[in-house]
Amino acid sequence: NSIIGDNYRWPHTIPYVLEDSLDMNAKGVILNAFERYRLKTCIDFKPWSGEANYISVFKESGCWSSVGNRHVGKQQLSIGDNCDRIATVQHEFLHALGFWHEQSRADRDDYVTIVWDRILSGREHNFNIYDDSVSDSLNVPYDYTSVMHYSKTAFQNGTEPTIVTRISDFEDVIGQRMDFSDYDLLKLNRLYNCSSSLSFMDSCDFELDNICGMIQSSGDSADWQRVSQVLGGPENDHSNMGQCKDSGFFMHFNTSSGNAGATAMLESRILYPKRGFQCLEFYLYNSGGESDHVKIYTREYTAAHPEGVLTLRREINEIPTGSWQLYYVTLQVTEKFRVAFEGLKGPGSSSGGLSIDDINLSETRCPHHIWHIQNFTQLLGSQNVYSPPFYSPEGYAYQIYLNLNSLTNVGIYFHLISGANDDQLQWPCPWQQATMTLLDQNPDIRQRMSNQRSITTDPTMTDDNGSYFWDRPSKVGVVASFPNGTQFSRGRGYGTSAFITHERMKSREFIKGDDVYILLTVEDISYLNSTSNVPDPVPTSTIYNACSEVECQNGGICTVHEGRAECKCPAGEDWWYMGQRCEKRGSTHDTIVIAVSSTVTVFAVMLIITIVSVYCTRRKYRKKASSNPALDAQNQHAF
Amino acid sequence: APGEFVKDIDEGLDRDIFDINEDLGLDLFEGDIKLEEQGK
Repeated sequence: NSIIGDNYRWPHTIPYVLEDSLDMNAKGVILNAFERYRLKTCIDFKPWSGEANYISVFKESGCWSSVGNRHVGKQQLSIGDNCDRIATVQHEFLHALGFWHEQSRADRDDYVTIVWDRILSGREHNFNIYDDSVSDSLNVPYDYTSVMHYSKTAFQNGTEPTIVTRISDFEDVIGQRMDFSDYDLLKLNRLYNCSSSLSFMDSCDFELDNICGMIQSSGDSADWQRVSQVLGGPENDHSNMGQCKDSGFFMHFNTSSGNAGATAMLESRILYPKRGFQCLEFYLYNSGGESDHVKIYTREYTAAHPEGVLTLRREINEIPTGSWQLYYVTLQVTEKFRVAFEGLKGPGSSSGGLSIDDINLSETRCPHHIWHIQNFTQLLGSQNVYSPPFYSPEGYAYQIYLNLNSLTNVGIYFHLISGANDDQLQWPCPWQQATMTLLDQNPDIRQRMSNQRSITTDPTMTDDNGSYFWDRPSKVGVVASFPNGTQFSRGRGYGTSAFITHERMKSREFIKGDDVYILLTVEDISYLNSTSNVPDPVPTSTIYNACSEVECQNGGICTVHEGRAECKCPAGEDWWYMGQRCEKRGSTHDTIVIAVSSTVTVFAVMLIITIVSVYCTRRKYRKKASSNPALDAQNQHAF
Repeated sequence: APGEFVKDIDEGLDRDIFDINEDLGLDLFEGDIKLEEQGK
């Protein structure tokens, strides 16, 4: 289901423009979608700087795109009203990258049945198939979970599904709009020959004996042990929750013995940052003393300090006992480095220790806050819940409301609430984008399909009664109280009743160990307010970058020389690449072969010339001799 | 009640890309694919 033809491909880094017509929220959502591409594929995006072809994302009616790179210069992609959902943006950009819808692949009828008489009249063409002369499924099986698959109700003329999956279990799976599926990524990475991604760094669930190349530090008093259960807890790892026999490992620092102050440090392998900012995520389980704690370090290696400089990044105290807890640590490292996890035994008794599992490191931004909801199953379908209060980096206090008691869908809403900084803040609250993510707790960040919605506070938005929607909560809100009885004002909620269906909520690893995590980020996006503020250099012909159209092969580096793109080809001890795009490979072995063969050739040619000349000379003298016999006798004597 | 003190962006509907385009009267190829070429 990718369009066949190299001419439809984009460079790996796609130039883009976010046009002023876009809603503010849409701009923020598009930039978040780009981060998902950077984490899970080798596709990157860069502000347009004069390249011949680029994608112009603008707001027109609806959500649509062309398929593939059309080489038309400004290729438009529309993110209109209600299209500002991250998976919708991912879907439209997959079209631009060269993909059609999943159910239009040539072998579609092996997997789903189209019910033609339930399709809106005149819309039947939307269910056409591409045959495999124009569409390539890239040797990937049919993908019911594709973000590119129609839902079962697409173009229905009534209430019955237009698509029926041959395997009934997938009936409600098709049409997911959460994130890339594993097969989406497999196809995209195959089509664009991806072998790495810009922002993924490491993921470790400790299932392999090599524990992802992590090492035990010297100089500590104990080691972390790779185990699959601990008597004092946890009984199971976090990766599989004990579901898999003979697997399910994690690292454990036993504090039930030894003295207070005992330490164990576990270091990652050396990692090489590209962006200079990182987010470290991991799960901890404390079955030791309440004062047992963990310190997170980085050990940075520089020319000046080849042995590495250890820097404390975070100290995690008061780790709740008895269950796996999720933690995030923001890093800002620019040199090659290791991450180190130091367990420390505190005073007091311990019947277990500290355990760590499911580490993920990526060059992305950490969420600002985590809302950890325990015993979730009993809440779903019965109660509505409010999050604890959180503060945004700008100082706005806010709360999240989860509507769990509707029959089919989970709703999620963002509320501004009265807070300690209200007198110093701007009201109505200007252009704060709140991103609410239901975390898919797959141990590997690359395989997650988390569900995400973003909303943005538009200071000009008014409520039905004419007041400003995002005005100060004490002015436009209602009085509420926290569980401890403290009163506060809560502004009106803004969000969606259709965040996720109950069925999808119970799928994947959204609920794991009966825990659910909602990740929260509220950031100021006022800088996106007009193109002049978006980091897009104004395109002028003088800054045209010739290299943007050139792709040097085999690690060649493109440079611009006298306005023309040239590839500087890599070379090694006895090999080198050559040719305009470094497409040819040379080596000293070749040179030797050429030298020897040319020497032999020269020798052969000379030999032939010699033989021929001797032969001619002899023939010439023989003729002379035969034409003058007397001369021949006298000469005989003379020699 | 809490449930009433909110504004629902989706007005209770879980609308997909194609529903949104259909409601706008767009008859795009496969619901969201623009076929004709766009100029420079």
